[in-house]
Amino acid sequence: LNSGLKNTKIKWEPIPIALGVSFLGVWQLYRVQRRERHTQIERKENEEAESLGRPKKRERIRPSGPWQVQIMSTLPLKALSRVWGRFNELTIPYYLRVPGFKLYSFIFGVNLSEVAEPDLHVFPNLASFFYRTLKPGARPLDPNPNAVLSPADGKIIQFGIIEHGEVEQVKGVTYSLDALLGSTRPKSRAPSIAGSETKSSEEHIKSGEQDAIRTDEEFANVNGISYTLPNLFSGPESKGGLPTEMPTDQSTAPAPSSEAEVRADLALSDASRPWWAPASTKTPSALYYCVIYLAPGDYHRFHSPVSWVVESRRHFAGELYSVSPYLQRTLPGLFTLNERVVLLGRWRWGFFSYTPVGATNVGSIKINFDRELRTNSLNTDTAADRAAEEAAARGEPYSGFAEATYEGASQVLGGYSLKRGEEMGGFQLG
Amino acid sequence: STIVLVFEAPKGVRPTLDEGYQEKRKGEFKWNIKDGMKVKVGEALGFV
Repeated sequence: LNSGLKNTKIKWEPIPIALGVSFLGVWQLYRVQRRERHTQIERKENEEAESLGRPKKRERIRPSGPWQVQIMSTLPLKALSRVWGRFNELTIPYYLRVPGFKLYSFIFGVNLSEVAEPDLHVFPNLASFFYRTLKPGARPLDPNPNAVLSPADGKIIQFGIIEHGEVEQVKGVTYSLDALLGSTRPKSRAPSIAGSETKSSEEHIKSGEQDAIRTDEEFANVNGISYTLPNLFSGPESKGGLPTEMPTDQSTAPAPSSEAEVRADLALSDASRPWWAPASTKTPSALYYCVIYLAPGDYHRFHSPVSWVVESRRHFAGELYSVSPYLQRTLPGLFTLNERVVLLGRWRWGFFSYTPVGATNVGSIKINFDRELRTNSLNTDTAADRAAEEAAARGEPYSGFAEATYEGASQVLGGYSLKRGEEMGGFQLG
Repeated sequence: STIVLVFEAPKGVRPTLDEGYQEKRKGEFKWNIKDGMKVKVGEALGFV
């Protein structure tokens, strides 16, 4: 090798640019023609299906954006993600594990002293190391019971208040909450805020009940007994000792609005409100949002930020674009395109949603209390295609998601209850 | 991977004149984070 390096004559030559450019040109021409041909075939198939009264095929999402996004949209991202997952499940030879994981930790900034398992040999592959647990007490919870906790280790990308139902992705670029969470009200066993099963807001005002308009705090009515969420969480009978995190200091509570204000608010018909709109009229409230990005070296399990009840989940089998901060800046509506699991429920102050969004390298989202959920799976894609066809056959637009409601251990809450800081699930490789 | 939280929280009411100026409006949800900030599980994103 030494003599080879010393004696070999190095000759520098310019790269044949013309050849490279012409090759790229021919490739691009081939690609455009191929896409055109596919579009024609799809159009023909759809026309035939329409004439025969059969449902049309589900159309693939083609996002707009710079050339990097256009190139990415041509790649089979979900298939790549699955191959990546399989690759990372290959067993690493025993003696390569420690140096391999240490190198990974060095590159991506993993703090190995926090890992629950001190012996890295125990992890058979990168997938299991990636989904590692931490030592007890490594992540202490904020002592303030009124705090909304960080659900994961990561970087704050955006946060703020939602105005006119739009979430700001980057300055001037927004996406709608309907696109992120779904445009229809979730199917829930619990009485809906504006539902006919509960006492109407007007009736509550007339009866003069305190905080009665917050029907979202009334979770169930079993044998004529209504339970409120604060009572359930702080009561001695609460299962698992859920913490009392509801504010008890009444001086910090907002002053009640006047009846005129309440009535004016009620004048808005329920039909005209989006399903996720703040329902409270007693306590003025708003919708807040926060986006947290998990880097490859971060701990990839996620936890509950508050004590809340998950009533339903929506699985959007979308694409799996990278969610790196660069792509978040360049691809509009990225979170509405990617595969995601929207968990919908309620907390002390009303509506609460929690959406883990998958990415190319981490396409599998796991929810601990949802054994039926399968993300980044070929079956899911087929099921989504079937659902789209069935919706078309019924003459309805396809909602874009598969929905399930949670029964949970607590029948009273009408969902699955989570306490603050509780592990909910995580992201797995591929 | 990314997590998007969307939640309802009190907007707060402006204190009356006799209560004087308060930095934090009564009952308002207040963020405790900044753009690009690194957070860990259990740290407070905000307070009601």
